[in-house]
Amino acid sequence: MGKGEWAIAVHGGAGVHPNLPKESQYKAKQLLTRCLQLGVDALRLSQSALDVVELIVRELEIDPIFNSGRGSALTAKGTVEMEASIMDGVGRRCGAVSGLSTVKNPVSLARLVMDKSPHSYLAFEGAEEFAKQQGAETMDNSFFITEENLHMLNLAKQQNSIVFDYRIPSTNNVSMEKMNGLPMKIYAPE
Amino acid sequence: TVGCVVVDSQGRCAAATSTGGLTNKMSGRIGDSPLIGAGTYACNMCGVSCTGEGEAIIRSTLARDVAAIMEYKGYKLQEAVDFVLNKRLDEGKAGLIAVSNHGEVAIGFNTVGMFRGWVTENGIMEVKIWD
Repeated sequence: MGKGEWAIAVHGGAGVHPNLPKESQYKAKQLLTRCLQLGVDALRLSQSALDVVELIVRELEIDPIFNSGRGSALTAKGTVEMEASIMDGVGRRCGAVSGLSTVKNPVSLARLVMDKSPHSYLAFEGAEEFAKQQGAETMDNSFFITEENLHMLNLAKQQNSIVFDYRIPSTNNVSMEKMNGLPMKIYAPE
Repeated sequence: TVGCVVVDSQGRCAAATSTGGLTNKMSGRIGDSPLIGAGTYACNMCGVSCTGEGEAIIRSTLARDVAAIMEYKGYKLQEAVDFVLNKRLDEGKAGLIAVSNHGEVAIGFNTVGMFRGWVTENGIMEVKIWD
């Protein structure tokens, strides 16, 4: 690596259940590979680092494989409350949103907060209002909720655990005691 | 949680993180991902995106600490990532990705596995889940 060389890194979350099916692992790797390639193509077209991080996170948000955007973990009420942030190293400008339930790409709303509002963080109904003003794409809440998420929520409720490893096999015979050597109930991956 | 960090050919760094949070969380709960300095940070030296135990990442201002360790201790990127994961998290479990304005990539995690991938201009592309 040297000055003037580009690089991209991407993640889909830390903390993976050791028994995650091979098929799920394969799909996750496919998505990450596709996102990296998307970023490489954009950098080769001289897009900025800021545009490329937004582009890649948008792609990850619309795919239900990971816990963000579509495929988000569910609250105790069975709804989604999504959050995101973005930061530009040039001038350390930043934008963040929380408590979103209809915005298709939370990271792009965070970018709009950074570029088009006098603030750096908007949340819940204020953020949803800003999204409408800015014409950000919104979806019905059901767009974000998947069968797998509902199943995870039920498992978490059975365990009476507020924190839960999101990425566990959906079969019921999953050992629920330990994750990373810690009791599942205190483990809090996101 | 998902995240991305990029340094472009002009040495500009950026970071972004997005999440649904925790399954069965209380309504109104805010995690680390939207908090600048905790789950996401970028400056002229580096870009960082974190994931894992939100409350631990917030308390340790994990993302900003990578930049601070580089700035004040003169650590290189991977050294700074290893330091914050080992010294700042207490018993917390987390993972993070980072790039520097010199085109370096650094990744660290103390969980069982992390969905992650990286690519550099010299053509190396890797995607991993386990250690």
